[in-house]
Parts: sequence; C-alpha cells; structure tokens
Amino acid sequence: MGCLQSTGRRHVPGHEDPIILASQTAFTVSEVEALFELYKSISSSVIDDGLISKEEFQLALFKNRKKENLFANRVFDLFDVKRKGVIDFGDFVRSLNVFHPNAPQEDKIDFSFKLYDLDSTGYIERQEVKQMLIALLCESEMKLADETVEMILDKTFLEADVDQDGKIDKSEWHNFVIKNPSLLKIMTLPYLRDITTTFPSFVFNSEVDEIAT
Amino acid sequence: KSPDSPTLINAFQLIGMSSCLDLSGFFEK
Repeated sequence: MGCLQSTGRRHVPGHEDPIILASQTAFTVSEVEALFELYKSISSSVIDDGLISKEEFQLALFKNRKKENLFANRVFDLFDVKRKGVIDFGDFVRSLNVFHPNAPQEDKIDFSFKLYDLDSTGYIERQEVKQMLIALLCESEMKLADETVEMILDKTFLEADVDQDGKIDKSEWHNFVIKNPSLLKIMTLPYLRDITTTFPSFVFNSEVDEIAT
Repeated sequence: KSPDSPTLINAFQLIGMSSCLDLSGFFEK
C-alpha cells in the first residue's frame, strides 16, 4: 500500500493532458497544473463531480452562489465552450488563456465582442448595450436618468457604429477598441502570471516527470 | 442635449466597471 494520496486526476471528466493544453495556450505545463489545483477547488465546491456548474462558478467569483447577474451569466456561457451547461478543465484553461497578459490582443477583442453580443447575432445592438447599462446601474446602485443613458448610447454609437445602422459589427468593434484600449482592461488578469506561486501544491500532484518553467 | 460632450463616458467604459466582469475573484482566497 502506498502512502501517497492519489488525486484521481485521470477520472476527472474533461481533464485534458496538461502538455497538450500548454502547447495550445500561453501557459506552461506547470501553470496548467497549477490551474488544475484551482479548478479542483472550484469544481468540488458544491458537487464534487469534476465539472464547474454555474453555481460553483459564481461562488468562486463572488463568494456568493445566489448572485444572479447578466454579466456573470454571460461570462459563464462563454467559458462553457461545448454548451453543456458546465465547464470542464479544457474549457476552463482555454477560456482563461484569453485573459493571460501574453494572449494575443485579437483574442481579447474577439472574446469581448462575444461577451457584449448578448444574443450571439454577430452584432452588438443598441438595445443590448442599454440592457447591460441598466444591469450595471442596478448592480452598482448608481442612478442615471433614462435621458442620460440615451445620451451615453448616442455618443457611443456615434463613435463605434461607423455605418450608423444601429449595431456594431466585429470590424467596427475592432476599430473602436483600438481607439479606446482601456476597454480591454477587463480582458487581462495579471494573477495569471503568478499561478504557480498562488497554487504551489501542484508540484505534489504533477503528472509530468519534469516541471516545465 | 449634448451627445458630443467630452466629459461623457462611453457605454462600454461604464459596463466595464461591473464587478461581475472582474475574474480576479477566482484567485482571491
């Protein structure tokens, strides 16, 4: 009988080889393994089934499973790449990869476009932006008169919607973000540079012979 | 009504202030 405790990683649904995931992302093998430590804690926080449910996702983000929010739902849906209603490890790593400080800016622009294209029509429509503004106002308890919201929308669409058809297409979004780079701030997580020090226990559970740096 | 007011923030700058779009919660223990 061995005294080392097995993590049972091979039995985690959707668990993909860290070497392959590292080859497809900006993460090193060690960082993928450190992310697995984070993944394990999130995916076992409500039901220990090796998958992240929406409830577990929200609990990890807000420490509160009851918080229903338009943005949190949208981010979850984008992480749920295979549209299964849950996030597996491959989804988790590939989605977080977009938030890596070294990820290509184009990937960040694409992800942010999908985030704001709430109904996935390929356009960010004015009514979607208004819906998100109203959600933000509710969340922050900030009060803005409807007329002010409309003025903000007018100004935004005047700048972003170059052909003035009432919706922002991908190319218009790209140009708008290039002119307003602060819009991509939410798309970078500096924490992702330090995940091996945040989750050092990965070294005890590593499945690769030599830890890549 | 002055849609060109230089002080007016754009809608996406405002939306980006949502705490629900900040994924750093994953890393804060």
